[in-house]
Amino acid sequence: NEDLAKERARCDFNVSEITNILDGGIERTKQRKKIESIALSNGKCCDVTPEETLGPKERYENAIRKSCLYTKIVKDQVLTLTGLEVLGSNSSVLRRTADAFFKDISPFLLHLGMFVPTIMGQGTPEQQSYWLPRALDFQIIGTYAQTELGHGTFIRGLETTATYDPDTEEFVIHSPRLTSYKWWAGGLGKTSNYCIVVAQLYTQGKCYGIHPFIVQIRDEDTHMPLPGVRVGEIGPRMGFNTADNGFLGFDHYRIPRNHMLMKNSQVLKDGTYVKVASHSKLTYGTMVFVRVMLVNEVAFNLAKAATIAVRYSAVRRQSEKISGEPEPQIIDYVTQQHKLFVCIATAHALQLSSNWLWKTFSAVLADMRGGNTENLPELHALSSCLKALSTSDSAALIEQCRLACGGHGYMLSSNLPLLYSFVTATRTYEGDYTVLLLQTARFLIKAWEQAESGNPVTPTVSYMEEAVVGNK
Amino acid sequence: YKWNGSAEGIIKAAYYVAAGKISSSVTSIRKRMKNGKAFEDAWELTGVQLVAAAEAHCRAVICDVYRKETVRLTANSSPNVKTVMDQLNMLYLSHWALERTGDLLRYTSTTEDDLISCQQRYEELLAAIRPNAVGLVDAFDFPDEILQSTLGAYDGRVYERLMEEALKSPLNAEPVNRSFHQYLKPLMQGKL
Repeated sequence: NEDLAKERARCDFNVSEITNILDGGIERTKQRKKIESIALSNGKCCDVTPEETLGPKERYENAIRKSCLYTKIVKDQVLTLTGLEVLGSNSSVLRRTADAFFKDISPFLLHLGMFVPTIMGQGTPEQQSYWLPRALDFQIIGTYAQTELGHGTFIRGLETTATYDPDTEEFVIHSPRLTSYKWWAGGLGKTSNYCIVVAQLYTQGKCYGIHPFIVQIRDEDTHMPLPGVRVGEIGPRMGFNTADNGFLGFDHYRIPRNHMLMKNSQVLKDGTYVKVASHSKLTYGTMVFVRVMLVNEVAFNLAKAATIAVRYSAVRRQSEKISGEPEPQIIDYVTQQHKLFVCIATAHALQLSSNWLWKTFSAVLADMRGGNTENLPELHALSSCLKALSTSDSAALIEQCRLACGGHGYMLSSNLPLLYSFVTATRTYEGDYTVLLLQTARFLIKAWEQAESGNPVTPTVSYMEEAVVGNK
Repeated sequence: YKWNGSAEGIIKAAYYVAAGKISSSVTSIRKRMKNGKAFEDAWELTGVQLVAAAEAHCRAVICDVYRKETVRLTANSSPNVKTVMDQLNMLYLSHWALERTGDLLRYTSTTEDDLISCQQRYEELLAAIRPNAVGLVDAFDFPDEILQSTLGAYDGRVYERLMEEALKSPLNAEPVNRSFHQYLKPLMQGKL
């Protein structure tokens, strides 16, 4: 397109320089491009029929086909090229590259996104050495089921029980009522054969609160749900239609004692409960990790929407500014610039904030390993409000990008509706917007009271010290 | 706090807004408790203010981090990259200042004249960024396979791609859909 070519010719900065900044350095850009080129060279002929024209069953089957293809490419080519560290430092690259295969979502998303990280974060070294090789080699496929039909962000309210039976050295997992059914987890419906289940732990007649358990839900050979397990898909939804979101209930289903993830607390053979970690909030680690990742995720999706809308606005011509003259590019209208440029800026703001949050998260984790949990409340408050605001801003701005593209933005082939329905879901899951902000508010009010009483406060709320003096 | 319109000034104002909202929330909770409410009830009744306070705090943190990281990451960049990154950053800060004029007027000593100059600066920034807009989104470096969009492909063949995708619709696989024979024709012939 001539207009786009002209736009590129008039650009007065080195585009690659900004790419390198956003990637985190020139080496990381090279690494990303290398991974992308491997994956993309294999993925071009993935869909002959557009995914969105298929029925729900066919879409799921097609998503599984592509997930297996993509997994094989990652296993055989990407991991052999870069080694296992790709899963850590380059996980966002894999996430980005996966979009070449899935316009919507892979049913495998939570396998590497939450199943594996939870085992890493909450399993003992023995548990990790048993489960991780099987999971990373995709011999088993797992997901993470925390949310229940009747319970979301307030995880202390979860109803699923895991009652220890010392006679058989097993936990009995049970869903006491409909509201305790696990609900929404991606990959749970028809895909996963294992699942991290978060349940209230009972032993020796006492409840010790929520704990994570690895639960086999389907036969490894036939894939049939195991007796005592009721599992299925939750039905059509606004977006995420290939994510295989599922429900899961248990009828006094037994699992071995060592399937409880025991890094932070253990149940001994005789049923004695032993707390290993010094801080009760360590189990929040997975949740905080996911929220940190989500800020990055929405920055990425907003950048995509901005790219689509800005390029389209350079191609599209509309109306007459001056009678008789050619139609201007719509990007020349200041109202269009007002809609679009803040989207680019916000994508940068969220990307850089996400990198910063990741560094903060890593530092707090390192502190915690050394026994210092002082900064955990601040990290929890930060990850909560950044997750809330970034998902909310991104959803609103992606919708703004769609509106900036007029009727064509309404086409699924523009990809804008899918980006919106995907990001708007992130505003709700892993902590709804309002609930998360109220959690942050609790931290802020405590910090304010601390500042009022002249005690030191943590860095991100240090501004309160000055404000409190002003108030007095 | 006296508004000065600089990036650092806007960030400081954002923190003042956050502090003001937190302070108001604390005052409300205490007032309700003084009037006999339990803490939990006072908290619940102050919920709307608390959410707004947390929002303001988070916005201030994002503005602050975005500014500091931009300055840090472009310290060794070429002058034009530094300029365009700074323009984007200022655009973000000005945008949110203008979105929250009520808060600025309530919690800082920002005046109408300050906001008028902020609006003017915002519009100047739109014009300054305009020539580099396509370059800026190109810098996100999305291959077409990842973008998966008829409107956003690198080559800009928007209309051709829209038509190509339309032709892939299963409804276009046959010239006449069977519903014509089952329903439309009988309706039009009065034989339904």
